[in-house]
Amino acid sequence: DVAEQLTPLLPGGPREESLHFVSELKDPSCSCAVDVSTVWWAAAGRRELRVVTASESTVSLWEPLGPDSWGKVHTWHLTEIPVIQIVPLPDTCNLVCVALGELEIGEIRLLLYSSETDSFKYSLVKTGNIKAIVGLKDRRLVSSSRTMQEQQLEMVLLSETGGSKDRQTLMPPEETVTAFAEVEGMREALVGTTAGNSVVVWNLKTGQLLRKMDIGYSYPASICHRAYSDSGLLFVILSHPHAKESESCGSPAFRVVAFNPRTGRSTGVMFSCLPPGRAGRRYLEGDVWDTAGAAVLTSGAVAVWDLLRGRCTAVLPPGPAGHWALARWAAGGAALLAGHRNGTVRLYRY
Amino acid sequence: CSESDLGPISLNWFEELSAEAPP
Repeated sequence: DVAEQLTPLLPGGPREESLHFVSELKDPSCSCAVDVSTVWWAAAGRRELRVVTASESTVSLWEPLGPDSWGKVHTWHLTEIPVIQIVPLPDTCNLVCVALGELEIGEIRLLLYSSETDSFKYSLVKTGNIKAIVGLKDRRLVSSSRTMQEQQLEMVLLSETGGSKDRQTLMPPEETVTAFAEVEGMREALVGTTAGNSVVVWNLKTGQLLRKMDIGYSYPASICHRAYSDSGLLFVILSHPHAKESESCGSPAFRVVAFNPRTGRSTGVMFSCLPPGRAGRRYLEGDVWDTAGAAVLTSGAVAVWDLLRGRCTAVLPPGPAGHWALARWAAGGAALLAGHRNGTVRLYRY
Repeated sequence: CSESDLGPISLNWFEELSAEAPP
């Protein structure tokens, strides 16, 4: 019935045709899925995209068996501390990064295959009260952690064998960092959002905090997803999990904001609102690849947006298996992965 | 957006801010 509600409301209808179902994987041993992701995996001389699924106590690696079927290659059992999330490492092969903890992230581990011992294993990268974490190109991992006195930000350069080759401390802002995002095409630049609703910029090579820029109070608790530098401006894609509905624009799920890093001034470029009606209501969690945003809504639907045009381009209503719980873009934007809590993941080409 | 809203724009903002920021 959600699809029926949406049909007359979305511009041009729900446009499910922009999502094409490709395949499905089902993990009968998974009672409560917490995350799904993809990883590039090189084996026997070829590189392929594999799916990674996580429950509270397991992380499983899936390989494509045919055009529409998947087989489980390996399951890592992590029984001491619950898995909270999978941390994608863009352009990295044969490494799966996971964050574990009770209420907050307490440690970051790498899961990998060792050809030397012909076995799957894991290694510990970091422990602490970790508030935010992001994987960057070239096997780099940035995290913020908090002690009673101070906030520590660190970039770890990972080795192929799951160790840490180098560490670089980043200068912390006064406010707690809530999220990080890489700047496309600028290897040494990193942006973050803070609890005080600012966007901050670092130089990853030197660790310098270059600029703190106010987002404005209209949209509190903004989370950065991606950033692009173009024509001297820094375009940051933000989501607003707690944004309230306003008469002028409905409920904004994502916004593209242009910052002038020289002056710290900003202006909104585009906002993408939740689909109107009962299908939307609130944004629960989402993911951005390039200029495509995807989010799970409180209605149990997954919505997809063209963030540069501010248009909702597709909606996946809750299916027979119930509400959607997870929405992630595959590496390189190859597919949208939509997951149910029962461990079922469906892949769609967008 | 116009340049006047955002102030003077520099294509080399990253290098300039890195040179100006405390080490």
